Amino acid sequence: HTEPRVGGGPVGTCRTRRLHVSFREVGWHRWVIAPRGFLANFCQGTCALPETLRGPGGPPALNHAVLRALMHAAAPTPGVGSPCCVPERLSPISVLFFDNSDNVVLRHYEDMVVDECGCR
Amino acid sequence: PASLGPAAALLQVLGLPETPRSVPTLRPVPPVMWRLFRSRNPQEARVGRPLKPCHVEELGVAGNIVRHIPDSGLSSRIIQPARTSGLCPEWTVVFDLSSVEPIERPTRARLELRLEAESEDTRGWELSVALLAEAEHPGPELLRVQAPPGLPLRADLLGTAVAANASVPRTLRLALALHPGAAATCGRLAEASLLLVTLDPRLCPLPRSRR
Repeated sequence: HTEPRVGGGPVGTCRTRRLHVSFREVGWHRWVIAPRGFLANFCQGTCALPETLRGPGGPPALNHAVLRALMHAAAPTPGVGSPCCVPERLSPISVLFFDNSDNVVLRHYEDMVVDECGCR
Repeated sequence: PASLGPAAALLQVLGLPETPRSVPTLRPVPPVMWRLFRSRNPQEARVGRPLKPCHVEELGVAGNIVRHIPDSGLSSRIIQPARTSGLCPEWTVVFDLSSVEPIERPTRARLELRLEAESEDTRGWELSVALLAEAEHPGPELLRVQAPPGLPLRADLLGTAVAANASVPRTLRLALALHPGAAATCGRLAEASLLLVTLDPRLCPLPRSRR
């Protein structure tokens, strides 16, 4: 389930967008015990100036991203484009499930949830 | 079908080499696994500090995979009933460890037994554990644990029946014998399971062995 404005219309600046992953949707609900789903989120938005310059409280902007946004604004070059809006901070989840030997398994997976996006 | 395309690739990334069956044999989830899940789930744990991805805090060991493995072949044979020589039945339990990948290293292997006593008197109960090789004859006694009041009975097998710093065997067969001690009665083994914690060195650094 994503935010309603993702498809079409102005996308706005690069930021985290809600994306809920439901294990039922992908057909894993019979062997995944918990969670039923989780907020994985994703990144979307433009990386132009001045958005590429991080606002107060965020991580410092990547110089290369600022340079690229500057160049794209000054002299757009086909194929180069502006920086990309990508995950910058991620967090883990744990999944409880039945495996094929009917064991109950708890596994820890890193980098499964996008907490913060940035221009790179 | 998950065996094709991106779903298979994702399962591979999640460390599931084979596609899970669509309808597993459902069984109650053991309370210990719920507790561990809740303590490791960032949304539920609500802990101020980040969780250590390669550590199972509640069990106090390194590891990123915890499995609750039910016995897959409980059998018992009567040797001599307790009322004559003080011995009780001997049990054989078998654990299927084929789902553990060879690269995984065990950091905790806890045998959990639920014994049902014939009477309240379980004083002095002791359980001896031995490996059961193919030839049905138990090997030497590996360890002996006392049965605490208010069962269940637990025994740590790492370093005895399960070698540390090595791949786990595909099958673990144990011979268990109950020694009644002062209590002149025996018990019945109602349930046996193995709580196995492993560490995948591709995702987590191996703990350094104690000097």
